[in-house]
Amino acid sequence: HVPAATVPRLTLYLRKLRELHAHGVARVSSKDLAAMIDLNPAQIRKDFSYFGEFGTRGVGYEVPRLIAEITRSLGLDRTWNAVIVGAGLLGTALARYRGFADQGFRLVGVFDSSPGVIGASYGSGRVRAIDEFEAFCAQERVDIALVTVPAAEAQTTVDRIAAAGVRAVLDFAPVRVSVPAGVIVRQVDLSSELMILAYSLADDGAG
Amino acid sequence: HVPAATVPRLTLYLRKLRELHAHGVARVSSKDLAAMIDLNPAQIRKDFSYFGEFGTRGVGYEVPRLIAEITRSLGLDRTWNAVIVGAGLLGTALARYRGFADQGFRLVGVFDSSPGVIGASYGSGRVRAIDEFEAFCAQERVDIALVTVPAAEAQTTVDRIAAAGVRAVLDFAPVRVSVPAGVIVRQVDLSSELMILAYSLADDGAG
Ligand SMILES: NC(=O)c1ccc[n+]([C@@H]2O[C@H](COP(=O)([O-])OP(=O)(O)OC[C@H]3O[C@@H](n4cnc5c(N)ncnc54)[C@H](O)[C@@H]3O)[C@@H](O)[C@H]2O)c1
Ligand SMILES: NC(=O)c1ccc[n+]([C@@H]2O[C@H](COP(=O)([O-])OP(=O)(O)OC[C@H]3O[C@@H](n4cnc5c(N)ncnc54)[C@H](O)[C@@H]3O)[C@@H](O)[C@H]2O)c1
Repeated sequence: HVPAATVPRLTLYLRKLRELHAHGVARVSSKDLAAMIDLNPAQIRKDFSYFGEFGTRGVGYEVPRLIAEITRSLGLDRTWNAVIVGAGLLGTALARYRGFADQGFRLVGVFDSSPGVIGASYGSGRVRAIDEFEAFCAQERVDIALVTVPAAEAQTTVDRIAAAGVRAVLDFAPVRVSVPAGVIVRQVDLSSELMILAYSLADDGAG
Repeated sequence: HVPAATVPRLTLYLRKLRELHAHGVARVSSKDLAAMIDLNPAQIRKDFSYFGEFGTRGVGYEVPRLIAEITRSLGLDRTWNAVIVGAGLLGTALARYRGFADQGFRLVGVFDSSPGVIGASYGSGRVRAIDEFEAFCAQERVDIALVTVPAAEAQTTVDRIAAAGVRAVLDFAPVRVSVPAGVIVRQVDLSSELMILAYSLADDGAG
C-alpha cells in the first residue's frame, strides 16, 4: 500500500520503465532514471522501497520487476471500465484514442443528449442516449466516467453519474463540481494550463 | 509579482470570480470563496494580499477589482498567440474549441505533416504544412505551442518549436520531452489522470 502522494510519480516511473523495457533495457539505476525524468534519485529510491524494491548497488533495479510492482500497486493489473458522457469534439477525440486501452482502461460506453449525435459511430461502438445511462450502469460495471459536456451541464451530469453508482469522475468541463462522499473527482483544466504558461512567459518579460 | 506556487490557485479563483461576476455578485468573502472551491480561507487571504487586496472585514472583497488584479498579475490582460502542431483527433478538438479565446489565447495557426490533413479547415482557418512552421514563426509572434503529435514524434517536434523561437509548450504526448534553457514546457498526461483515479478506487477496495 503506497501513500497517495507517490502515485503521480509512480505513473511517471511506469511510463518511462515501460519505454526502457520496450527498448530491451533490463536494469536501471535510480541515478539514471532520475536524470531521464527530472526527479531526484533519493526520492526514487524512497518510493521504490515502499514496495520492497531495494535494487542492487552498482547494478540498479530490474526493469520488468519494477514494472510489475508498480502496476500492481497502482491497481493496473486489472481492467477498469470507463464511459464518456458528452460525445462532442473532445469526447469523440477521447473515445477514438487507443492509448487508454494499452494502460488497462476499457471504454464500455459513450453517451450524449443530442439527437444529432446519438447513434453516431466512434470506432468501437455507437453513441447511446443519456436516458439509457442508469439502465446501462445497472447492467455493466462502470468504474470511471469522463465528463465532456458543456460547463453549464457539468454539475447535473456528475450528479447523475454518482447517483448511478459510478465512483470516479474525470471532469474536463472548466467548472468545479461537487460530489457526494465516496466519489472521487479529478479535474483536467486545460485553460488553467495555458494560464500558467502565460504567467511564466509574462514573468520572463515576454509580455 | 506573485510567487509561482500561487499561480494554479489564482487560475481557480479567477474562474470562480468570473462566474460570480456573470451572475451579478459584487462582493465575496474569503470564507464564502473558500467554500465554493474547497480551499482554505486563510490561504485565499494570503494569496490576495500579494497584490494589495485586503478586503473589508464583514463585507469581503470587490469581485470586479479582484478579477482585474488577478488578470493583470497572471499576464492575461494581453492576448497570447498560440499554435497547434498535430491536427489529428485531439489537435482538431482543441483547434475548434472556443473556450481558449475567452481567456485571451488566440489560435494563429495549426500545422501537420500528413498530406491528407494539410489544407483541411478547422473552423477559423486551414491546416498548414509543418514545413512552413519556421517561416510562419519568423513572420508572426508565436507565444505558445500545443503539441498533439504521436509520442514518437514529440521530441523532434518540440526541438523544432524551440528552434523557431517559441518559448512555451503544452505537451499532450505521453512522453517526457526535454527543452533548452529559456523554454517552458508543461505536460498534460491524461493516462496518468486515469491511473490516479484507478489507484484511488483500488485503494477503496473497489478493485
Ligand atoms: N474541445 C476542447 O478542446 C476542450 C478543451 C478544454 C476544455 N473543454 C471542455 O470540455 C467540454 C466539452 O467540450 P467540447 O468542445 O467537446 O464541446 P461540444 O459542444 O463539442 O460537446 C459537448 C457535447 O455534450 C453533449 N451534451 C450536452 N449536455 C449533455 C448532457 N446533459 N448529457 C449528455 N451529453 C450532453 C452535447 O450534445 C455535445 O455533443 C466543455 O466543458 C469544454 O469547456 C474542451
Ligand atoms: N486523442 C486523445 O484523446 C488523446 C488523449 C491523450 C493523449 N493523446 C496524445 O495526444 C497526441 C495526439 O493524439 P491523437 O489521438 O490526436 O493522434 P492522431 O494520430 O489522431 O493525430 C496525430 C497527428 O499528428 C500528425 N503528425 C505526425 N507527425 C507529425 C509531425 N512531425 N509534425 C506535425 N504533425 C505530425 C499526424 O499527421 C496526425 O494528424 C498523441 O501523442 C496521443 O498519445 C491523445
